[in-house]
Amino acid sequence: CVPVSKVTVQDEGFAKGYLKRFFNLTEEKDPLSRKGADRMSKKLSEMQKFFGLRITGTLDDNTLEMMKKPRCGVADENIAR
Amino acid sequence: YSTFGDGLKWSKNTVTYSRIVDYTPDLSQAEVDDSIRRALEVWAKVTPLTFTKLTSGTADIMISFARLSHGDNYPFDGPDGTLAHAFAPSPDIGGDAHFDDDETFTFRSSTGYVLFLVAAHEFGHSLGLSHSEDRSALMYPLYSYKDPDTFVLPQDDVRGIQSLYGSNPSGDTTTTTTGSSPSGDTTTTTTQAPTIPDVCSSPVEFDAVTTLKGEMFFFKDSYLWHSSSQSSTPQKSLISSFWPNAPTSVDAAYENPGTGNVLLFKGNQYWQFRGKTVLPDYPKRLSDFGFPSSVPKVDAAVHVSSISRTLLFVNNKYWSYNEGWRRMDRGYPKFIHRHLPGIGHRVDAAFENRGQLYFSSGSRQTEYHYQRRRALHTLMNYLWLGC
Repeated sequence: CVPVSKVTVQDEGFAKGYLKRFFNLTEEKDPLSRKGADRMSKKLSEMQKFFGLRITGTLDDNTLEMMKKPRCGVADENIAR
Repeated sequence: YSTFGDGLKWSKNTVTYSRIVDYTPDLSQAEVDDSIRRALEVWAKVTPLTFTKLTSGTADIMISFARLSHGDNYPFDGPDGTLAHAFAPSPDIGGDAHFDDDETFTFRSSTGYVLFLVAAHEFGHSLGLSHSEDRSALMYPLYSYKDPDTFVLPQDDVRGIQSLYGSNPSGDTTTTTTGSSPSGDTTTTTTQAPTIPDVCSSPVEFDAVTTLKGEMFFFKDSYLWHSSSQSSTPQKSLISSFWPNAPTSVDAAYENPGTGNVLLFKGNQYWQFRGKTVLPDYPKRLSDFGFPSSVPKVDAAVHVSSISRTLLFVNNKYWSYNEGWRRMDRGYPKFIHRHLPGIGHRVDAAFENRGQLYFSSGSRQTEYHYQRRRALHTLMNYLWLGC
């Protein structure tokens, strides 16, 4: 028996956009593929590490809350090139 | 801190920035110009960089306010979320800073986003800094309000920008000059970095200590160490860079919690500051505060919140000042060693932190319980400086 996640489909879409924008998450052609889910989890972990959150690789409330804070639009990964 | 890949930076020390064509309606044009100027000054203070404003043509740092899609493949997102972005040093769009005009920018209010803070962060990118993981750093990617009047560039950012450009070689003065260039009217702001002593190498004796809006300021000679809840390590700077109209060193300081003003004492004068601004008619003489004319200087001052009085120390005695009545209490001065037993005969600096009083003498200080008139602990001054 586990708590029901409060994360909605909209939240997942928002998170994916955030990771694309700020952590260089690239789109997988087949969104249901295992590789795509691994990539998302890896980028979530990167983001959680950067912000000092608990690294779970999953979209939890704390991570989502951090994503919604006002911020600078420059990617946290170096994109200068 | 971190820098962009390949250590991108400007290969010159004079960087140009543009006049602003589309001002945000949230602030007056003067407020926008002032916010931008001060945001660049943040970086000029600690590097050899000089910023020159161009009134026409293309500048290294082009500054604009825009909404949603604005021609750079990084559309803004409406209110909140992304506030601004800037590009690392390079030709064309490199160095440019764009501000999301769907945000409510402010001059200094905590309601909305302080343009000075947002711009100072973006100009860090314009000069070659990437985001920092240090939460206290200006280059941390999330916005957090700080009082722009008391802002000091955190050490993480100082180290970052100096890794690219080096430190300001020109000593400890701050100058602002106005001139012109072939491109049109220009404003050149040059600010020079302090040479900061290493306080951790020997026991430190404080000249004065005060609080200001929950933060602490430790004074020594012409420097101060600024401790805030958001930074584990106090930031060091010149007193003059924080309070431009303050004396170069101070004897005593305290915060009046009723007004939020800071009072600085030096010799037979004292100054009162609201934020960084000295109030009109200051400095005043100590006799205007209520001291007899025989008092040449104040050694230390502290406001004791539990009794709503300010204690002021002169040699081996102390006075009590009633902030409500704005006058000295009767029955003073009293001898320190008799009425505040356990702290010795003289006090160099005093402050209140989390309900406890601290009296500093030499390199040591005493944590003190005022109501019980009892010394609780003795500790070294440098412990407050992250040594």
